[in-house]
Amino acid sequence: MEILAVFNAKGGVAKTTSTVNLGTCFAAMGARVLIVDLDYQGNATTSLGTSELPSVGSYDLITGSVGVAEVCRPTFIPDLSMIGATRSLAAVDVELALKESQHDVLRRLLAPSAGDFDVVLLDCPPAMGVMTLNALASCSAVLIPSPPEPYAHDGLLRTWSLITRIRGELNTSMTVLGILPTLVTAERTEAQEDVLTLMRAEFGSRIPRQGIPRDDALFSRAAAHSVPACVMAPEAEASCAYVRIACQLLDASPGK
Amino acid sequence: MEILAVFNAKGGVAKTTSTVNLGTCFAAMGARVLIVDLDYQGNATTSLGTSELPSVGSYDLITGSVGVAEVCRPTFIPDLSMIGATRSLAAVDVELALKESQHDVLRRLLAPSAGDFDVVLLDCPPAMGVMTLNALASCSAVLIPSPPEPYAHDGLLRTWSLITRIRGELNTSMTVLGILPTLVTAERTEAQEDVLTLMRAEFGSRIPRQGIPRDDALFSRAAAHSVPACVMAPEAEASCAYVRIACQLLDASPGK
Ligand SMILES: Nc1ncnc2c1ncn2[C@@H]1O[C@H](COP(=O)(O)OP(=O)(O)OP(=O)(O)O)[C@@H](O)[C@H]1O
Ligand SMILES: Nc1ncnc2c1ncn2[C@@H]1O[C@H](COP(=O)(O)OP(=O)(O)OP(=O)(O)O)[C@@H](O)[C@H]1O
Ligand SMILES: [Mg+2]
Ligand SMILES: [Mg+2]
Repeated sequence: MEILAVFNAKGGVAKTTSTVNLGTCFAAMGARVLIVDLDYQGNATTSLGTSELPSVGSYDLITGSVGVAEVCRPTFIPDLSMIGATRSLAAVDVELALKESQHDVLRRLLAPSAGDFDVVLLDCPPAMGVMTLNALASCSAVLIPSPPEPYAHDGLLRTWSLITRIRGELNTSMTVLGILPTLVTAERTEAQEDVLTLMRAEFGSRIPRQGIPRDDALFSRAAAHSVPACVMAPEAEASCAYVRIACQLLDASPGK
Repeated sequence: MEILAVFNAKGGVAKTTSTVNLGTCFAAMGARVLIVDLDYQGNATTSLGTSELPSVGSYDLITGSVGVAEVCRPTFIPDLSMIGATRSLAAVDVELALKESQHDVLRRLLAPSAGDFDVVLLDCPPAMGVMTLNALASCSAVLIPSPPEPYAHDGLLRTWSLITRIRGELNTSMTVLGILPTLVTAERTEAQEDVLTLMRAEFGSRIPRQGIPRDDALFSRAAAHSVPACVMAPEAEASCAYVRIACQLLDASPGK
C-alpha cells in the first residue's frame, strides 16, 4: 500500500483538486484508492458526491476513538473510498502535540488496512502544523502541487526544506514523487515563465514536462456539483493532464 | 487607530495581495499605515521592496521579547511601515495557547503606538489557529477577501461563523467592514456567477458592487518585483479597484 501525501504550505495551489482528480484516475486504472481528508475545510470530502461533512472522520481515527472501518465510506466512484474531514479537525494539532512520540500515528492506524487499498491519498491543509508533520512522517511518497507564481514558489522552497528535514529525521524511506505545476495558464505571463524556468532549474526531472492547465469554467462547475473535473469532462485538456500524471505516478511509485 | 484584520480561512484568496495593496492606497491617501504580517509564509513581508525576512518581527512582538519600536521597519512607500514575519511564527500558536487569557495580546501590544498610526492591517494565515484567534480578538474591524468560487464560498461561510462567535465572546466592538470579491474574472463562468449571486443574497450590502478583477500578468509581475500592483501599474483596472475599495473602507471605518 502506497501512502501519498499531497502538500504545499502555500494556500490555494490545487492540493485538494489534485488529490480528488488523481484519486479518481488511479481508481479508474484499477487501483483500490482511499482518500483521507486531513484539512478541517473539508473540500476533498465535499468533492465526491456529497456536500455534507460526515459525523465521524479523520479526526476520530487520529485521536484513536475509532478504527478505519468505522470512518471509511464509499464514494459514487467505484474503488474510491473516503475518510472525510469533520470540524473537530481544527483542534487536531493540539491533540497530536500532546501525544508523546506519535509522529507517524497515521501510518500505524492505516497499516491494518494495507490489504484493502493500493493507494492512500492524504489531502493536507495549507499549514506546517502538527497534522501536516504527521502526514509527512507517515507517507511513503509526497507530491507537491505548485502554480508558476512567485508567492507559490516561495512556498515550494519552504515546503521542500521541511520535507527534506522530515525525511532525514523521521521518515527516511519517503520519496518525493514530484512537483506538479498547476493552474498553468495557456498564455503564460513573463513572471510565470520566469518562475517555471526557475522551478525546472531547481528541481529538474522532478517536474513533469507538462503541468495541469488552468480551466476556470470546468473546475468551478465541478466543485459546485461535488464531482471531480475528470469525471465531469473526461475529454477536457486538464482532465487528460491529470490522467497522464496519474499514469506517470503509478509507474514511478515504489509500492506499485 | 483602526486595526483591520484581513482574513479568510480558505487558502489563496488574495488576503496578502489585498493587505499590501489596500495598505499602499491608505498611505497614498494620507493615512499613517502599519502592516503586521502574521503569516509565517511572509508573503506580505516580501511584497514591499525586500525579498528577505527580517531577523526579528511579529513573533518577537507577540511573545513579548521586544516592543513595536524594535520590530517596526519603514518600507519604500512613504507613511507605510511593516512588522515582518519570521520563520518562528510557525510555532506561535503553541506559544499563544500556553499564555493564560491573552486572547487579545496583539491589541495590547499595539496600543502604545496608537499615536503613530491611523490604520494597522493584519495579514492572517489561512488557518483557524490561535494566531488568527488573537488577530480577530484584537482588531476593530475585519475584511474578508473571497473569490466567487465554490470552495472559497464554503470557506467564507466558516469564516463568517467564526467571526460571529468571536464578536459575541471576545470582541463585541468588532465590525465586519465587508466581504471583498477578489480574482473576479472578466467573463465569469456560470458556477462563479452562481456563487456571486449567492454571496449577494447572503451578505447583501456587505459586498461592494464591484470586486477586484483578475489580472494575472500584473499581479505575478508585481509579486516577482516585491512591489504592490497599484504601484507597478496605478492605471490598471485592478489597481483602480483597490483605490475605490480603499476609499469606501476609509469612509465606512468607525475609527476614521
Ligand atoms: N486547473 C485549474 N483550473 C482552474 N481552477 C482550478 C484548477 N485547479 C484548481 N482550481 C481552483 O483553484 C482554487 C484552489 O484550488 P484548491 O482549493 O484545490 O487548492 P488547495 O491548495 O487545496 O487550497 P487550500 O490551501 O485552501 O487547501 C479552487 O477554487 C479550485 O476550484
Ligand atoms: N487580482 C488578481 N489577479 C490575478 N492574480 C492575483 C490577484 N490577486 C492575487 N493574485 C495572485 O493569486 C495568488 C494568491 O494570492 P495571495 O497569496 O495574496 O492569497 P492569500 O489568501 O494571501 O494566500 P494564503 O492563503 O497562502 O495566505 C498569488 O499568486 C497572487 O499573486
Ligand atoms: Mg485544499
Ligand atoms: Mg497570504
